[in-house]
Amino acid sequence: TPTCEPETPLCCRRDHYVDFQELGWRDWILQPEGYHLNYCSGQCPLHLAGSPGIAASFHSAVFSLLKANNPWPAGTSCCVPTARRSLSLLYLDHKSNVVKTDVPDMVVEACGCS
Amino acid sequence: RRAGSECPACGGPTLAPQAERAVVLELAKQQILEGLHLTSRPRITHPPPPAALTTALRRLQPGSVAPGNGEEIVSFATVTDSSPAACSSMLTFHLPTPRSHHLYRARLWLHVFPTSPGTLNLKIFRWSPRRRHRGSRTLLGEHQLSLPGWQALTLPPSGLRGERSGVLKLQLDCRPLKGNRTAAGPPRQRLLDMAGHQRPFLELKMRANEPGAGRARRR
Repeated sequence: TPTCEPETPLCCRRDHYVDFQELGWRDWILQPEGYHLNYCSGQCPLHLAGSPGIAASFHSAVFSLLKANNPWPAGTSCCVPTARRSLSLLYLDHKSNVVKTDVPDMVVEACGCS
Repeated sequence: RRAGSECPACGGPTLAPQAERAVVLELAKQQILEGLHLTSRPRITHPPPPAALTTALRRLQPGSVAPGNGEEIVSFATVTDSSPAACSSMLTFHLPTPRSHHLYRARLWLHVFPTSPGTLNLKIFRWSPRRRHRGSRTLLGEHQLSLPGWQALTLPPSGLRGERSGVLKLQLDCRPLKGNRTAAGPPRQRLLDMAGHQRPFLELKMRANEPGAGRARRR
């Protein structure tokens, strides 16, 4: 998936790095110091519908062309995450215990058109 | 709103960079609290001393991750009723309120002074308050400590479960071994390090309960 440039109109991944210091949360989140809060944004014209971003294969490219030439568009397509990974956090709970846990699906790695 | 420019996804007005940043930070807070199943950020009133924290984290296996949405917890002891020898002490832990997680491994980490005389016989009891302050205690384990320094003592997970309040009291009873008999009275000098950055702590490993686990047990 392309990372969004300022004027990218098509479906892309918008990257934002969030530093926990900026949230004022460094007193209870011990590790890491921040994380990438990415999200998907952009248009999904019909010929891109069903294209999973970077995972597009030759088949899906041909399939997209067929759809683009189809005069009867069916439904709309949205720019959604197609690959996400977990985030490992080390933090203090309200009883000052140290807790280490993996939060699933926290970081969007790739976007694509539904 | 930036005049004239249009959001490429929804066609609405795009946000000015500062406004977008503020929205992203709020989103990040929501996403993290949801991911940790918290309704609000914890208020840390008594953070553990950084030295104790560093020492404890150094003891844990680096890179070890509890399997499948599991959690690892380090809980520092507060020492009460410590006898002068500080070897027969009561350790109090304030564990997280149990969620839908299953405790499958527990270790008590103790630091034995280098000056301790030879091998120590250590009994670990779980102390439960019962009627009218008379407590009852359950033996969780007995260990021979022959080396000074950090000791990781495995405890039976089943012996630590079940305290709704999250308060767990462990009573230590240790005596030097003379030959293969324990000395009659408690030792006179300090044997276990209970203060500073060598404070005792519990290392717990939890894993998410399989769906329906409780039903299987009832059946």
